[in-house]
Amino acid sequence: MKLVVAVVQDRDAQAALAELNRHGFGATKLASTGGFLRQGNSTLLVGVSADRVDEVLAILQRTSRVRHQLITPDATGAGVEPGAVPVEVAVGGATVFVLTIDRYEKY
Amino acid sequence: MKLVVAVVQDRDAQAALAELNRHGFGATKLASTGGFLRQGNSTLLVGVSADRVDEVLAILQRTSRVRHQLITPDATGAGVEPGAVPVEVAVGGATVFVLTIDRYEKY
Amino acid sequence: MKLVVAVVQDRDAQAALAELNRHGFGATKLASTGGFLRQGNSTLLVGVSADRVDEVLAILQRTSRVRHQLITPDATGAGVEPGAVPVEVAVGGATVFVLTIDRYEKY
Ligand SMILES: Nc1ncnc2c1ncn2[C@@H]1O[C@@H]2COP(=O)(O)O[C@H]3[C@@H](O)[C@H](n4cnc5c(N)ncnc54)O[C@@H]3COP(=O)(O)O[C@H]2[C@H]1O
Ligand SMILES: Nc1ncnc2c1ncn2[C@@H]1O[C@@H]2COP(=O)(O)O[C@H]3[C@@H](O)[C@H](n4cnc5c(N)ncnc54)O[C@@H]3COP(=O)(O)O[C@H]2[C@H]1O
Ligand SMILES: Nc1ncnc2c1ncn2[C@@H]1O[C@@H]2COP(=O)(O)O[C@H]3[C@@H](O)[C@H](n4cnc5c(N)ncnc54)O[C@@H]3COP(=O)(O)O[C@H]2[C@H]1O
Repeated sequence: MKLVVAVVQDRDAQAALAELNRHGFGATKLASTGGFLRQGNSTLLVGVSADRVDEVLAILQRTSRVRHQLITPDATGAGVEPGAVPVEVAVGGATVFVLTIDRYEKY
Repeated sequence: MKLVVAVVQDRDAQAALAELNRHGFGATKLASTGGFLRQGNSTLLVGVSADRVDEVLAILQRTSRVRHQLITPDATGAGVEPGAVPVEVAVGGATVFVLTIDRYEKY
Repeated sequence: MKLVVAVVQDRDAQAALAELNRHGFGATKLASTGGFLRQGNSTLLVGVSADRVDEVLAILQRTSRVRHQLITPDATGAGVEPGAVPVEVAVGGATVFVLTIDRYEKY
């Protein structure tokens, strides 16, 4: 069994969960925050048998969109420097990590 | 060392954490949402030495309850169709994934 | 690739994320709660190539502080017993688990 950990934009999480449901995949959503833009996003946990991981990844790919955002960088977290030039940042559709589950139980 | 990732109902999270504390297990709670019912639940993270995983699982089993809920399915997320028939859904006690920890540090 | 899962105090999360950004590491923050003190803390997820894990751990070590707190223990979650003696508890800087990522995708 594998645990798919996927960071998606909030706007795509709804569609991803609905699609996962339709295909009978269990899923759990965690509210999260991007480390760089400090904006809210969603982290999805999907426990799935190893032979169906590709199906879950295909659903995530179909339901997430890359969006471009203009930001004034504040990477140090100390506030934007005066006169800083806005920069266009591409915020990904989905960032996905697949981990191995040693043991799965349901009580 | 193993990381136990357990999705439990909010009503059981309190009892699970108290029981884990009593047995000296460290734990962290994340607020989460069920992918299907879209209701709040809790995801617990418990880092534990491999030889004590069974104790943690036994605590989760003892402190979680299966509950039955009547829902009007809205799997597509687009709103309940008129005339949809309520369905009884069993919401589990605990859904548990055990992962391997390669390295553990405390600073 | 490795997934670094780090539980840090809220007060240190900002500095950790800023430092991770500066070094070009991607990161996601989850709001979490300590199992024992029931106080808010932060769980950071950092996907990183295996050869740069030590750099991420060094950043977490540098940006987190151990703090001492006086608490009146309520480990059972049932309310503090009258006359319970306050106890000093050291709340760690960072509790860190490193997991193996089998597969990484970006859509
Ligand atoms: N140091 C830096 N310099 C310049 N640009 C930077 C940067 N760090 C991030 N970005 C850009 O900003 C976008 C949003 O990042 P954020 O950290 O808010 O939101 C991230 C974060 O929450 C998560 N994420 C991405 N990589 C991750 C990783 N290796 N580990 C954990 N979470 C990650 O996925 C979200 C979307 O990431 P995505 O890569 O699509 O999109 C990123 C990336 O294009
Ligand atoms: N493989 C997995 N990966 C990640 N998280 C998982 C998971 N399996 C379960 N979970 C988590 O555990 C909660 C309880 O699941 P359980 O299977 O006991 O109870 C489920 C199940 O009995 C039922 N259910 C879920 N998906 C269904 C579907 N596609 N069709 C019919 N019933 C479904 O609804 C109950 C509530 O589901 P909900 O999603 O709201 O909440 C789920 C979800 O947050
Ligand atoms: N094995 C593990 N798995 C998952 N998460 C873990 C973990 N070990 C620690 N954590 C997370 O890290 C936070 C800080 O832990 P630390 O051990 O530094 O600092 C701890 C520790 O010094 C003390 N403590 C925890 N459990 C205790 C117990 N049963 N008896 C006495 N002291 C305890 O209270 C402090 C705060 O604990 P709290 O639970 O509120 O918050 C914990 C918890 O959220």
